[in-house]
Amino acid sequence: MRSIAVVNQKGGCGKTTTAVNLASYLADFGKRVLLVDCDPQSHASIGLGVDTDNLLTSTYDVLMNPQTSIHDVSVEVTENLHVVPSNVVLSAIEQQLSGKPDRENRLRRKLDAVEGDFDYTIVDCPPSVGLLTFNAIVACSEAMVVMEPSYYSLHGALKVTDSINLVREQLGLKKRIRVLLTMFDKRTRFSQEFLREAQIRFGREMFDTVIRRTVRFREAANWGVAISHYARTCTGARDYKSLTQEVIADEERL
Amino acid sequence: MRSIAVVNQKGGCGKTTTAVNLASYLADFGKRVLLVDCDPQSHASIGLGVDTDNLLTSTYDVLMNPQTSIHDVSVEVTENLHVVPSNVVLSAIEQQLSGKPDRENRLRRKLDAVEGDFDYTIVDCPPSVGLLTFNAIVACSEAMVVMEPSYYSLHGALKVTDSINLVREQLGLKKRIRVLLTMFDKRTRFSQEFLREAQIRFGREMFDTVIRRTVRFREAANWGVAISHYARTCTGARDYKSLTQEVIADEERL
Ligand SMILES: Nc1ncnc2c1ncn2[C@@H]1O[C@H](COP(=O)(O)OP(=O)(O)OP(=O)(O)O)[C@@H](O)[C@H]1O
Ligand SMILES: Nc1ncnc2c1ncn2[C@@H]1O[C@H](COP(=O)(O)OP(=O)(O)OP(=O)(O)O)[C@@H](O)[C@H]1O
Ligand SMILES: [Mg+2]
Ligand SMILES: [Mg+2]
Repeated sequence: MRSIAVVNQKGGCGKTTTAVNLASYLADFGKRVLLVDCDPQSHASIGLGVDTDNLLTSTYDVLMNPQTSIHDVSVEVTENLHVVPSNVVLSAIEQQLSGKPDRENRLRRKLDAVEGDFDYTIVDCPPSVGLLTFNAIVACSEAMVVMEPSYYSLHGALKVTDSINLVREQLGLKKRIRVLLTMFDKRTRFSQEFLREAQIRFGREMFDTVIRRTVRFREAANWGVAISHYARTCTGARDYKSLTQEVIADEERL
Repeated sequence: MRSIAVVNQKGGCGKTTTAVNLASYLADFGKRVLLVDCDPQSHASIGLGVDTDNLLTSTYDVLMNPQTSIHDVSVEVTENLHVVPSNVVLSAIEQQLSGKPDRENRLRRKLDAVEGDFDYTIVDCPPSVGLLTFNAIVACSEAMVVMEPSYYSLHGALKVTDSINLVREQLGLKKRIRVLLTMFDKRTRFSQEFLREAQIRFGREMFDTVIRRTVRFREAANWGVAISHYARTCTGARDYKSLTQEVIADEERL
């Protein structure tokens, strides 16, 4: 099973949109996919139509209760795609696990237990460097750093890359880092210059695919569906499809 | 002194851009302004040109150390505008103050001590519902909920409004809430419909001013200056100037 944490401490750079649409296209390509919502905002859950106000169990239980497995909580949203939904209760975890030993390995242990049941696990992270993002980085073999063309987003991307490298050294865990640029608007010089700078800084870690800006993503989120089930031929849908093909092609290299 | 917390748990909806440009225009209008950066990302500090990698003291010290006053830490960035800068150290506060009594009143006490030295205090908040945002809500007499046209952002705005109302009831503190729409793109039907829906939901709490989308904000952030010192005549600058005039006009109503 491949597992990918979608991260950037900077808010609003396209993490949830990437997690939802990558997971959805991987499922469309026939992969068995698990999406874990590690953000108390629960937008990945909402973005796939899950009613997060009436959950009996959620990501919170997976992390807090040793008896709760991924399968006890996950919900099938489309064929081949299961979601571990979250809700606001998850924001209590930082304080409740404060000082507890091994608190950063909670998600890792639960994902290891379902290793054979899925081909891909995608973890959507909140815009912060706290315990939830840390659990996702430790649990996943790969990290996808999502950026939009902005100095603040680049600053966040560089910071989270530092944290991931720290985890590699301290825990001796192998982690691949890939970088994705979203909300690209080729009409502005700023975006063009930003892409050039990002390619210089991140080199081969950058995906070839760049996700172009389109209002279709907000519309799809409003309806609680992935872009491929809302506007399958729009630029944004084609871009996430080509990203998914790049991710699958990576399998040979691993 | 009026104090305004700029909030929304949703990431990337324009909180920092609003805090920086509102503070800067208030100072241009001759008000004595304090901007407190309560986000460990420190983008409000960076957006006003402060070097956050070499700070001796920061928001962290103001919240952790009873001896440290606002004046010990604040930096003058332009005439009439002082900033209490932050850096990544601030993200440790949630764990370090976990369980300590009175931890939500730390910022309030420090702002009360400088009540007579400033006309306005603006507090930039991180994209989360943790202790930092809670400190800002308790410390400030007003909250400005910032939204961009998106279902996720509206969801975040409604949640944070609930938290603010909870603080009002539990602590008996009077809090005014105002709502600002940013990144408005009048070419898309989605933005137009969103504005109409927001006006229905929030009514008189909505500012008349709407901040239009323009790439100039990313350019200004890249140079570490407010929009009025970068592109004073662009739509974005005029929008924040008119917002500031609305905020000042509110003084009569308070
Ligand atoms: N390529 C795109 N073009 C236009 N809008 C986009 C694009 N990708 C995402 N968006 C929109 O931008 C907003 C921010 O995206 P999203 O919520 O996915 O970011 P995020 O990083 O998950 O935010 P947070 O930090 O709050 O978790 C959403 O309203 C989303 O619909
Ligand atoms: N009116 C606007 N038009 C276009 N871009 C904007 C506008 N306002 C802000 N931006 C850009 O959008 C991005 C997000 O804005 P900003 O960082 O202020 O949001 P935020 O809510 O503070 O994010 P976070 O949740 O990470 O703190 C930034 O790159 C900023 O330059
Ligand atoms: Mg998100
Ligand atoms: Mg911000």
